[in-house]
Amino acid sequence: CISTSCTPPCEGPHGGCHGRNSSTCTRCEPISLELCMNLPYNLTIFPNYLGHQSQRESSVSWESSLFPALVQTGCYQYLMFYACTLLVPKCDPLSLQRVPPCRSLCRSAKEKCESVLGIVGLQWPEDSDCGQFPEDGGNVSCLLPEPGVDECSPSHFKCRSGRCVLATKRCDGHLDCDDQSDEDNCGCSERALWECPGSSICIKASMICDGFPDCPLLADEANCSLCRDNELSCNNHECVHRTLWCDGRKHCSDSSDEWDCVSLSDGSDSVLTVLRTAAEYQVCADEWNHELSKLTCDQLGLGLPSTVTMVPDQPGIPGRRRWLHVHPDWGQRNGSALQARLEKRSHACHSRRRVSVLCTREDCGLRPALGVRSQRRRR
Amino acid sequence: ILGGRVSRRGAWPWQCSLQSGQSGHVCGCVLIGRRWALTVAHCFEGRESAELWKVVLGLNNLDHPGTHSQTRGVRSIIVHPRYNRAVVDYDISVVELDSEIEETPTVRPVCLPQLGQLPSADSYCYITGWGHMGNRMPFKLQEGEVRIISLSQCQSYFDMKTITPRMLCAGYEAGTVDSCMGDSGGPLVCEEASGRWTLFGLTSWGSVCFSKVLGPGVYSNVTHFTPWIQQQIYIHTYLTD
Repeated sequence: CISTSCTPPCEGPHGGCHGRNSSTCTRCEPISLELCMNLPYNLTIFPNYLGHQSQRESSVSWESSLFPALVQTGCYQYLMFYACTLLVPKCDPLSLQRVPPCRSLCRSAKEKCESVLGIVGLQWPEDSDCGQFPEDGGNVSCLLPEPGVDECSPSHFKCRSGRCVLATKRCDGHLDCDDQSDEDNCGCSERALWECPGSSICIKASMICDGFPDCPLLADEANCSLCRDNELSCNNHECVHRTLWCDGRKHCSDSSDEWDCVSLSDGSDSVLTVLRTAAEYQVCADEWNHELSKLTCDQLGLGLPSTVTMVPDQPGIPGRRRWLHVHPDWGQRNGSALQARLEKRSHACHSRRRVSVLCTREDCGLRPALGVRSQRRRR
Repeated sequence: ILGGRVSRRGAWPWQCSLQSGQSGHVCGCVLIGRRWALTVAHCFEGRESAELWKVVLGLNNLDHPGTHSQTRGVRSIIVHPRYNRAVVDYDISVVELDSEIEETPTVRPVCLPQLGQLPSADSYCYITGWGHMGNRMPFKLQEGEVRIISLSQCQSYFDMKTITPRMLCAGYEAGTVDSCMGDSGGPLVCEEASGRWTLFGLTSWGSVCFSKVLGPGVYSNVTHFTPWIQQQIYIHTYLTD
């Protein structure tokens, strides 16, 4: 090292260093690549034998898709073990060196599986030339599969016959195992999954009450929170006081108390309705202006206002109308949503007129650079 | 793009190039608003931080950006919370640019589909990108015409993966025109009677496109995500406190 003493992560077994400082020193790291979590070793070191610099890079590499698919062909019993010695090479905690696969293991895998790749026009990964690996039994230690090493990876389902198929094929309705065992025992509980009420759909427990409906009738997102009477449930099932809903400021950590606060009624009248404290309000047309019409369409992702009209209130509608009014300092609330620029003032609206806004998609999907003429190609 | 052809300047004004540091072009992306673009989530694997990225628009030749191009930094990257790398599901991200683009004939947003609007099976649409052409990587933006394939037919091509409702398939059995590495995040667009183009897919995954393994390409189904996209834009525009 440059300095005489070693920064903690770099010190070696005898006070030596491995690299000049913590950014360059190499050290063993626990295996986190799901594909190789069942190896007879659990420490690895990078770069690996395929030129990847990290487990993250390994996990999204082409080889990490290729090998599991190849394992399904059953071309070589220890192919997955060999692939993992390349993807996450064993790290010797004492020497902090990579321990390579033995040349015989490499040769066996290549001889038995390279032809299978050839059928689909793919080459064997060129980085894995067997000549670079030591002969087994020589003075350089190398890896061979020990008895009991698992042929399948944690990303596989092991058929009763011993074959490995990708876990996504388990109970997918297609017979993939040679003995069809991938379609046995497919009940939800047999697979430690949760069955949607009233349907045979199975979902992971982590998908229950996660804010994303997965079951019919949203059954997995029902009864997920115990809010008090004066509270409402956020999309992530937190509870927030009713008076804080649609006030223009986030109170739910997922901001869902401010979602869908503004809407335009279907049909030609397109009357503006705004939720406030979870109740529906009309917007009184007094003091309305074009800026607020633009804000309404933009906030709804509907482009620009094309028509704005003040619609007389319908008399005789049961129940008292609730009105929201334009806030006196609506213009100072830059960047705020429409609902933050309105206020409850009284249940009266002087003009007794509601706001109706028609929006039109902004210019999109056009190609002016091509012009019309050139689009017609003369024969 | 395999089996495509060089596109003309301005033919796809919503196409953008997502570039990172010294890597240059990494993925495609699609302009959907003055400050908003879409791409796929897997482009950010291992490089999630916004300051690593920039977006280049109005490009035709990667090597000669020219005066028509505009470059923006990335203010935020919003990856779908359900993105699943193992099965490449929910493969979509919203990208907020650090400032608005200037709309020009070569830089313009594409239309998002209406709720529930899907391209019909066997209709023809276009894919574009600077990805692998099978024998080399191009400098000039490539375009290819592909046919929309039904999900059930598509599943028959991929017994190793599950085709979910968040996906859209397009291409040909022989894989003659297809997207490939480097096209990810780029657009699959269809022309409507009005002459407007609508974005229905983002290049996501497929078989290894320069092998003999054939089959169509798989795209993130933008229609499925339109409510989520609008919601993210609303949250990041109006609820930033």
